[in-house]
Amino acid sequence: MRIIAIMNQKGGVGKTTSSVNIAAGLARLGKRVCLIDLDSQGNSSSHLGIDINQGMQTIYQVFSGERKLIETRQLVKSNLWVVPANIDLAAVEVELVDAQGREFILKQALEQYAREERDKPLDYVIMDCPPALNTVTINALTAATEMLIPVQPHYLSLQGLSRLLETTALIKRRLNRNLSITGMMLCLYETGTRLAADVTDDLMRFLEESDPQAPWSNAKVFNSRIRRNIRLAEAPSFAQSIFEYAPDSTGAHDYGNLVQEVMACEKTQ
Amino acid sequence: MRIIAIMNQKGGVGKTTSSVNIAAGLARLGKRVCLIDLDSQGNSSSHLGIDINQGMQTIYQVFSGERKLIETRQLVKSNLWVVPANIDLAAVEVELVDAQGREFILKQALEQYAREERDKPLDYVIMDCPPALNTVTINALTAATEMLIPVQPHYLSLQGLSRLLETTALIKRRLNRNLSITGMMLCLYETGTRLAADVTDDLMRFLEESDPQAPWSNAKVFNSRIRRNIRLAEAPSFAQSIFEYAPDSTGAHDYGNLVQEVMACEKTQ
Ligand SMILES: Nc1ncnc2c1ncn2[C@@H]1O[C@H](COP(=O)(O)OP(=O)(O)OP(=O)(O)O)[C@@H](O)[C@H]1O
Ligand SMILES: Nc1ncnc2c1ncn2[C@@H]1O[C@H](COP(=O)(O)OP(=O)(O)OP(=O)(O)O)[C@@H](O)[C@H]1O
Ligand SMILES: [Mg+2]
Ligand SMILES: [Mg+2]
Repeated sequence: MRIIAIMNQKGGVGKTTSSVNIAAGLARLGKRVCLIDLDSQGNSSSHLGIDINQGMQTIYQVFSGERKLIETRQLVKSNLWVVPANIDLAAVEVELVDAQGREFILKQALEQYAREERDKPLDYVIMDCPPALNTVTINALTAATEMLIPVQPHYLSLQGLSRLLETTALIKRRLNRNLSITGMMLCLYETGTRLAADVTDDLMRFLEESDPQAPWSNAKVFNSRIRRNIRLAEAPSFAQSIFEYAPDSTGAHDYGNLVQEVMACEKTQ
Repeated sequence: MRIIAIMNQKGGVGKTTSSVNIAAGLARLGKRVCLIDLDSQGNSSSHLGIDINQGMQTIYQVFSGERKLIETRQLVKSNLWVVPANIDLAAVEVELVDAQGREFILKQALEQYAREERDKPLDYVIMDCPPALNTVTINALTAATEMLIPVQPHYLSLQGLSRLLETTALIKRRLNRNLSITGMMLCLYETGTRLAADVTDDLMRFLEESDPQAPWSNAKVFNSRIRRNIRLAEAPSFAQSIFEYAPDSTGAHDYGNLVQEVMACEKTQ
């Protein structure tokens, strides 16, 4: 089971759009996938048609210890389950501030889930993180075996990247030896603009020049770039992934390629 | 003195771009402006050329009680001061979790600043908020006299808006009677797309149909729409506002109009 956190504390870089379309892309190819929404905005949940304002079981109940993951998941498409989130999740930050072992709640919940599903194991868990480095994202990075980082090729987005990588290194040292950065994907890529080309060069150079000991030194930038495509922003209002909503769009093409790349770099566990 | 929080917990909708260009636009017209960066990413600070990795006085020292606002501000352009932020600010969430009156730290710091600057009063304080509803943003909404909400005309951005408005109403009732929502600005507007037109219609209808008692019932959508313009994303790498970097761009035109509208709706205090 690959447990992938999709994370970047910079806002609006394509975390939710990538989580939903990678999860849906893998499920269409027959993989058994569970998408966990870890953002109290509930964007992944509503992107897949779940009404987050209804009273229901969400990831909050897992953090509070009331429910198991298997009790909160909803089957939204064949092979694709979602554990939804809503505003309740915002309470976790304060409620867990001095709880023992608060970083391991999600990891333990996933281990329990894997035990219960032993006969029908999941292939992928995808976690959509909020734009923050808080208790919830630390739980995701502690539970994850790998991390995908969406990056918008803009100056402000590049600014926070080295900090994100340092935080990841810290979590790997202290909380999760298994964590590795599988790759970065360029999202909202505006082909033909000088800015996208310049920032992409900066990013590549930064990775080449990093210390070979750093946990991100093997991280690559995926070949598939996700170009800006309005269809990707329209799909959530129809509760569909890009593959259902606009199968012939550049968005479907780009995420289709990315899914192939993600599958190909199966970590030798 | 108008104290304006620029806030939306949805990520990447133009909070930093609006904070910097509104602050710079007002300063160019002779207003005395202080921009306070409240995001631990330090995007507003670096957009205006401040190296946030250097050891320096930041807004963190104000929250921790070590420094006054007047000791942490830096003059970056004529009439424009910035109180910078960096990663240190991320510690505030945990450090203040059980501090008495933690919501009022920024308000009290601004009152002290106003007393010290009595002979050369500021006209505007602009606060760039992070994409979260946390202790720091609650401080901003408690200190503010008004709020501007940048909205990207996309489905996912609209999703979280009613929650933001409800939270604002709660803060107005419990912590800050003076708080009012001056308006919402449409940012990253892609003219000619059906999505932008549809979401804008949804937003207008939502405001028209809201309860006249709700604190946002007077909120308007500014006439000036900020169109997507790559120059706005390029300007930060030159440490310039859009007015200096590309004065003839649509970005400078749109933010110029917005600044005029913001000045025109001077609240009768
Ligand atoms: N490649 C793309 N082309 C066009 N629009 C896109 C693309 N990727 C994402 N979007 C749109 O841009 C906005 C930001 O993307 P998204 O919400 O996925 O980012 P995020 O990183 O999850 O944001 P947050 O930080 O708020 O969680 C959304 O409205 C989304 O529909
Ligand atoms: N009108 C625009 N046209 C083109 N690019 C823009 C525009 N407004 C903002 N941008 C770019 O889009 C990205 C997101 O904008 P910005 O960082 O200002 O949003 P934010 O709401 O402050 O994000 P965060 O939630 O991370 O604080 C930035 O890279 C910025 O340079
Ligand atoms: Mg998201
Ligand atoms: Mg910002």
